[in-house]
Amino acid sequence: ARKQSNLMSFFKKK
Amino acid sequence: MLEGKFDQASLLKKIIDSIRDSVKLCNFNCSQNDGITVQAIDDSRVLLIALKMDPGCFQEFRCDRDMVLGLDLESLGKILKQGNNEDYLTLIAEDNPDSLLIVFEDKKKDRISEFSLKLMDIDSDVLTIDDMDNDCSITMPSADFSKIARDFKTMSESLQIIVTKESVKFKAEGQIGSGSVIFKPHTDLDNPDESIKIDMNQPVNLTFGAKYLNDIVKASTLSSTITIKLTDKAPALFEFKLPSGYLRYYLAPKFED
Repeated sequence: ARKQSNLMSFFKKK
Repeated sequence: MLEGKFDQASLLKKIIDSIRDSVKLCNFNCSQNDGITVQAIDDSRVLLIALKMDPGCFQEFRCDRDMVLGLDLESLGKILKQGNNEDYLTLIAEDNPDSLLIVFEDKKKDRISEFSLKLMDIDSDVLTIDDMDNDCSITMPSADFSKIARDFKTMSESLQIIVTKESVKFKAEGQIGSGSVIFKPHTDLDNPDESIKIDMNQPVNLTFGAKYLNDIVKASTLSSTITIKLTDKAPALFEFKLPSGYLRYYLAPKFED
């Protein structure tokens, strides 16, 4: 099965 | 004061219809130079929407002071339904507004409709998105991509996008079986928007949630082409060009567990 990744692990909060 | 007049109400209607299933509340940032920009992330933090309506999207645009309009898109959608597609649509806000005035004007009849939408204080995370170096860039008719996203969702929860120099392949595997569609680069001189362009630095093979892709392709009404930028192990960028500006979706990929 594939797991959905999260945007927060790629982009930093401003 | 903000005053932004669209030549056709349909442009804003289509934009809001393209994003309101993904995000319910968002801040419209207004400024004289950039027009109206929006960045919003869906609740699951998988899909990010970046909208830029440059002043060129408007027939007339003025914004004396930078302002933020916190909007409930479901409510805005209800008001936008009240106008006709061909109407002029003007957004008006005073400085430090607590409501947004939305005015429709019929071009032929002397009919003017005015609505006031209450604004909200919306506290949302803003993410820094640097310009990424992409492994691949695909430009293709948005209707073709939309059909693949809609059709394959009936077969599988995921859609795989595999790009090589020669082709882009969309592949879905589900309980009933599997399927794939392959496109090769192609230039249509008579109808340039029907062309398929593939720029590849490195081949990629990425998997995305079909549900999110189905939300993204709602923006196909805005542009006859879509540009998809892919990078290994990174969010994909799906871009629809506006008359002046863009609607971009950043989608986090799925990985092998």
